[in-house]
Amino acid sequence: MGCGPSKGRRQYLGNEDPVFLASQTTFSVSEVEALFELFKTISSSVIDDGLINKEEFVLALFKNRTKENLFASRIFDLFDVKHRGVIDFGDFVRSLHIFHPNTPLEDKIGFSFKLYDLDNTGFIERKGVKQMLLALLGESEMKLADEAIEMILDKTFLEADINQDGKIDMTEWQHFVSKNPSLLKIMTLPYLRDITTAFPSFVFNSEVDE
Amino acid sequence: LNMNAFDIISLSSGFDLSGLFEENN
Repeated sequence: MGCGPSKGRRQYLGNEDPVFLASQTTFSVSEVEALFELFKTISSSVIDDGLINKEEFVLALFKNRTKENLFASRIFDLFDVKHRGVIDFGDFVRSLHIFHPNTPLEDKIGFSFKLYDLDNTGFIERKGVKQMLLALLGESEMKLADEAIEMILDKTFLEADINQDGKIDMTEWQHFVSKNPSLLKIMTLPYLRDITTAFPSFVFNSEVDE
Repeated sequence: LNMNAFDIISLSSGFDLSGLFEENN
């Protein structure tokens, strides 16, 4: 529902039509407009160019532009749908849509699979999982001996890699996630349910009739 | 340690996209 004065023309946000974006996602047009307010803040935090670069993404996540985080970097790469090193508004909305509480579980499972498919081979491979484990443990306070890491990987792949070919395919991942639903916890952002409340300034800027 | 590798990755990353929404609105 448009909340502002309609001028009888469609307003484009970052060259994206909010009505079209809403039709492709779980968001309403008002919610897409609200997300544009957030996008403008993040995309202008370092360079005001209407695009989010990795530094701005990490800064928005951690309020600290120097923090190294492999997981955040991986999420950025998945948001960067066109592989240009930046996230435009369309990428931002379509990617955040995955994290909406109402988005089907299947979409969340697919995104989480890509998150762990580090080399984009179409499989979650043991070496990629170990690489993520080592990088993240190195960044955190949590310390584990290599022997313990190998044991955890053995146990994980024994359970997840049903055909024991050394890698996890999408069907095996779906099965594993269904037995370990906590893995999808990070794939839902309750904030997205109340996005128009969190960013009310769109009310004054809206020119879109829904 | 009774966690699988992916639980540890999620936990140790401290990853939470809600950071995008905090202090930005």
